[in-house]
Amino acid sequence: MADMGKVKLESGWLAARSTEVQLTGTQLTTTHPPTGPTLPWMHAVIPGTVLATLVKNKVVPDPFYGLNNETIIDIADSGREHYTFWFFKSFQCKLSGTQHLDLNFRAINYSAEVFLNGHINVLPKGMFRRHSLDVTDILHPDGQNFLAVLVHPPDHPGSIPPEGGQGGDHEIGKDVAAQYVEGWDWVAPIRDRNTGIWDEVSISVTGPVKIIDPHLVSSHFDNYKRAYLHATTELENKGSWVAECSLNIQVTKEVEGSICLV
Amino acid sequence: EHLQTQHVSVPPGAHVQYTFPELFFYKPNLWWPNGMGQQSLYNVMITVDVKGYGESDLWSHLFGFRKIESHVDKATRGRLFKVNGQPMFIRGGNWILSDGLLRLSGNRYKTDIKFHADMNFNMIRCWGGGLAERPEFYHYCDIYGLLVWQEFWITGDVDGRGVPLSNPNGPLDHDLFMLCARDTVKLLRNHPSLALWVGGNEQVPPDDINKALKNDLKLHPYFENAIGITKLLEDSPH
Repeated sequence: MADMGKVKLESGWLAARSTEVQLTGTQLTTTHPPTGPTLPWMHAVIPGTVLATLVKNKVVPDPFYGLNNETIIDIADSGREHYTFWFFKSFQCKLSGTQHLDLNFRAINYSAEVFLNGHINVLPKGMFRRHSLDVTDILHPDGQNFLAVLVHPPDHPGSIPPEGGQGGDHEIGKDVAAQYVEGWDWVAPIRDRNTGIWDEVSISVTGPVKIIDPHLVSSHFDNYKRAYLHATTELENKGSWVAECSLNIQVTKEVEGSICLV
Repeated sequence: EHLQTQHVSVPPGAHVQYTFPELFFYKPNLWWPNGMGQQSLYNVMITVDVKGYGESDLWSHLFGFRKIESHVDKATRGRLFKVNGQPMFIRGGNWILSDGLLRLSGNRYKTDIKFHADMNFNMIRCWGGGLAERPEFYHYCDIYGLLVWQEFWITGDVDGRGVPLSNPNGPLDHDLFMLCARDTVKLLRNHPSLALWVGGNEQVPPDDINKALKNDLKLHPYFENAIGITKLLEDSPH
């Protein structure tokens, strides 16, 4: 039985340029999983961008020093496929009976295809949105799971006019993504436009009922002497029968200093 | 003393919204911005137990009791802020992002944000050309008392200005913009430091997006009429 709650997947990731991998996502997550950082695979920075991974592996110099950024090919010149990358990881998770497992991406720039044990899920576009996949039914019985994510850059990466300027040619504004990446008066253009799994990846184990996005609001009266905490939450019943739930809310004072709450 | 249990039936495969009866607090420790008082935080935990199964899920979040109001002052046309009824002089900094390759970590955020608090700031403005900042950013703003002005992803330079005019109608997919905006609000809305959502930098978003944002972000009618609620609650205080 897996422990209930969230586990971050933030180590042991590998990355490879899509044009250098001849295998499909199904093959990568079934018959031909990469075994380690042997070319074209390298250690990946997750959360982070494609460029962060390339800098970590010294494939490109760190763009923040000197004129290094000029030596890194811009996506406008290389084409989007040059910065379209595979990210791969294996993870252990063995559920029991009626447990459920979600695979969560808190942010990906800009779109992606997720392969888990040979099954594909397409993650829709948008840099500022979360993705949560119920993968309960596609986990391996032995607990060893293979995950591969093919991440695509923004649809409109634009190109940088010779004179530079705020936001380059402004093409990036057609997408729902950070606009500074085409360069601004305070920053040189970011060559991969921040493509990548740029925020937390996690797996979360729940029982049949899942708590989703609670909302907490306080209202105040009598000059702040009287206060109310209003809490609303969404619940999802993933089970196949009516779930009779006891919903508990508990508020404890955040303790100061070294006092711990038992 | 603040523990409440409610019984809810959830049909198979269904999504339901559930609102707890409000929890009453007498003289709670309030959350104050940097320089105005303590940043008191409470730990709110929600768990769901399913009959015949046991504990099914758990969620927790630090929460600060505070009331933030702001309006544009007619005389100065500047925006005036009040926290817990006290007017405050905003001392703030512009924030774009912590690292251009998005190597963002809790430690990095803690250092950056403590630095702003040590500079005696009480607000950070997240510029529209950058990111919707991450929960770890807001967590340290909660801890150090930095109010956050968070802009959505519209900027004057890229959207609707310049010669030739660029992106006069903003991004191509307005539904995608609103989906991202709604999901971002759900991700960040429980942080006491979140003080103001702003449509964009030096630019008003396209009309349909601006209307949708204003509609989604207005105060819920349930909280609109404080007198009404006071009256309601005085009749049935608990």
